[in-house]
Amino acid sequence: MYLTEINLENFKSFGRKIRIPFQEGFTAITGPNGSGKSNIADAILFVLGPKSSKAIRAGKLTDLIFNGAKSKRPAKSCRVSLVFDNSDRVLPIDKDKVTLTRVVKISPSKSEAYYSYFYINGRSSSLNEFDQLLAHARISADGYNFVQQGDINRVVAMSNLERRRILDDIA
Amino acid sequence: MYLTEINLENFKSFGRKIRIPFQEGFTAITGPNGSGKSNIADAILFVLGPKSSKAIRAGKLTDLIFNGAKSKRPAKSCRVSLVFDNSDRVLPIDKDKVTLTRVVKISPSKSEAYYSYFYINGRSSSLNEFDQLLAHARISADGYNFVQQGDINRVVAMSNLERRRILDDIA
Amino acid sequence: KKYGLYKVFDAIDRNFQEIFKELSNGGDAHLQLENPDEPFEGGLIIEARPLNKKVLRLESLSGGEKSLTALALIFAIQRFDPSPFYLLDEVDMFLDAVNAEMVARMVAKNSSYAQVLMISLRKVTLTKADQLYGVTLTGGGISDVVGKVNLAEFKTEQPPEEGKS
Amino acid sequence: KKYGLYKVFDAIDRNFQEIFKELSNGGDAHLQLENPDEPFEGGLIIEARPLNKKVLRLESLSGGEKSLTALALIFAIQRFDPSPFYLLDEVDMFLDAVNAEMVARMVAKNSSYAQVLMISLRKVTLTKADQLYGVTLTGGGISDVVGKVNLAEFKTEQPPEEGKS
Ligand SMILES: Nc1ncnc2c1ncn2[C@@H]1O[C@H](COP(=O)(O)OP(=O)(O)OP(=O)(O)O)[C@@H](O)[C@H]1O
Ligand SMILES: Nc1ncnc2c1ncn2[C@@H]1O[C@H](COP(=O)(O)OP(=O)(O)OP(=O)(O)O)[C@@H](O)[C@H]1O
Ligand SMILES: [Mg+2]
Ligand SMILES: [Mg+2]
Repeated sequence: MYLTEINLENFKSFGRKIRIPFQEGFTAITGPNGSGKSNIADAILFVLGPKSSKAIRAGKLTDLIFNGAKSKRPAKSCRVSLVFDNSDRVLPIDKDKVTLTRVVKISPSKSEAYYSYFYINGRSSSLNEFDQLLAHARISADGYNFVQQGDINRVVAMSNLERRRILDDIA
Repeated sequence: MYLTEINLENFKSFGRKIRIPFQEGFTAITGPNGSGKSNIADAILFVLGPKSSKAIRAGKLTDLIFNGAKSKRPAKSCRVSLVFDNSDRVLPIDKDKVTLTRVVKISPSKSEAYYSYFYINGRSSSLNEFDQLLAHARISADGYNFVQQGDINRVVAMSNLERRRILDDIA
Repeated sequence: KKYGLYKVFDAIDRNFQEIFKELSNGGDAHLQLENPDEPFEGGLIIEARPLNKKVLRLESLSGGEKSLTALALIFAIQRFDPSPFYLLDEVDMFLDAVNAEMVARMVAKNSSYAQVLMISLRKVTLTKADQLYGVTLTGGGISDVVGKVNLAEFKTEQPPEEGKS
Repeated sequence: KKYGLYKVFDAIDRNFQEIFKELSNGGDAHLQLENPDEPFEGGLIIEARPLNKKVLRLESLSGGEKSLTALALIFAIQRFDPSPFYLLDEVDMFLDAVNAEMVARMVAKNSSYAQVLMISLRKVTLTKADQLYGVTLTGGGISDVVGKVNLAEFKTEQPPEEGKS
């Protein structure tokens, strides 16, 4: 199982539709400060870590929606799809390709309200179904397989007690 | 007024006598991780910031004494001298050259005990005299003229209240 | 419960020792429970001995040595609980060129067992990837991704050869 | 007491705006008291607008943008309360090559008014210094300082030209 592409639409600083194909093995991402590198990581966490406390560096979910720039008006919703190659059936779904999609939409009527939608291969799903699927494939965002910017500093600054708690969580 | 040289002897990882001459203007220091770059900064803070809370990254003063390596036994004392060009008489001492020296010695008899000595141009001095002299020349280590490794991260991580307190201290 | 922790501790400590030895080109490191009899009463101590140095607690290492040691611990946990997908965001920031090279080599090796996405500004890392993307901000303030990154702009970054002219 | 704070706030804010504009090649930034009438009841807010972007609080900037903004604040304080001697230890760590270059330029400029000692691993910084020292660890585990550092080993480091092959 591996990630074959990411589709972003109005997610954070990606104020349009973007498709990023991936291969197996080692992919590196580079670019200037503030260009949007960590926002790609946040997009993956947004889908893989629905319950994850690992902040997607946003106060509330609607902060993830593109909020405008010089050349474009703010969007009303954002969508991220992760497409996985599932030919080894690691995800318990009988398909070679599995697409996980998450959408957040600002409610047109009530101001602070928003809607959050989950889809698996286009079929409507739920946060819980995502969670079970991901835990099964061991790619959920709660593990140490996601090392966000600044995590190294946080581990260095931890007390001995906090470090032991890492082992408690794993045990 | 500027720093013309630093003399280190058994200070942290500098397990011998080393003299580093400086010019006015911009001096850069580079080298691999763990080679001793920040230890040079600590040596300057050791002399300029006697009362300074800015940790010289040591639990107690005797941690600053060279504690041995493959090729050398631990030392019993460490000494750091800073030599300043004082031809503009910014330091209230009537000499072209002012040498500030600080020594820490482990007591030969009582364990854990240590002695701390201060010298100005070779003449015995005290922590208070150092403090007055340095404050006068505006080079004491308590200001923002010393930005230690990690300080930028600490400013970024501060709360709004902590940041305001920076202004309080300055006012 | 205690036995569960001992088991996890032993396995991660073994990984940590191996990984630190490889990343630091021959140094040693190990984990230690502050209170081995009652582990939940104490914390976890990390000790590391960079090459040619004495054993030290994590707190008394240099900035770069600390970050390499913390990274070795994270890799040790990853090896204990493997996943098909890893994401690493600027983990090589504090490292000098030699240490960054060692980390990039290990990541490249790991990427033959699992997919790895690594965000980095370091040339020594970018040259080891199978695939490289550049992220840019367009004039209009919107992020875009380009497939063609010119690595020649990055030139090799080495720590100065000490003592050589 | 309140007036003392207002005076310091105004002066440092003015410096901060100028310095951020110079470091970010045209962006804006400013300081704001959370409670301007009763400053001691509130904190200090930092807002920055990198080039081509909207105004944002420090918290929602990227890692590198945050560190550039924090550095601009520190430089603003230094300009307010000048000293004959400055020491900067790896302040350019999180910056891409362009931002590191802007910081190195500013430091080089400042060094004509005061003595500056800057510890750095970045080539863009080292090439701007009047004097360069290398620190090494000898085989016996003792630190030493060498005057001859070979910068050719460091090669220029630039962010990839986006979009160019
Ligand atoms: N909802 C949003 N709409 C538009 N832009 C956003 C939104 N949320 C965040 N941003 C922008 O994204 C930028 C941060 O991008 P990101 O953190 O991905 O940068 P980066 O490439 O990782 O940089 P660095 O190298 O400094 O870590 C910020 O400058 C912010 O303006
Ligand atoms: N009293 C002491 N005796 C001997 N060595 C010491 C002593 N105190 C600290 N050290 C050594 O100094 C080293 C740290 O050096 P320093 O922090 O100056 O490194 P650095 O060059 O700044 O590295 P980095 O680039 O990672 O910040 C540690 O590895 C530690 O072993
Ligand atoms: Mg980032
Ligand atoms: Mg250092």
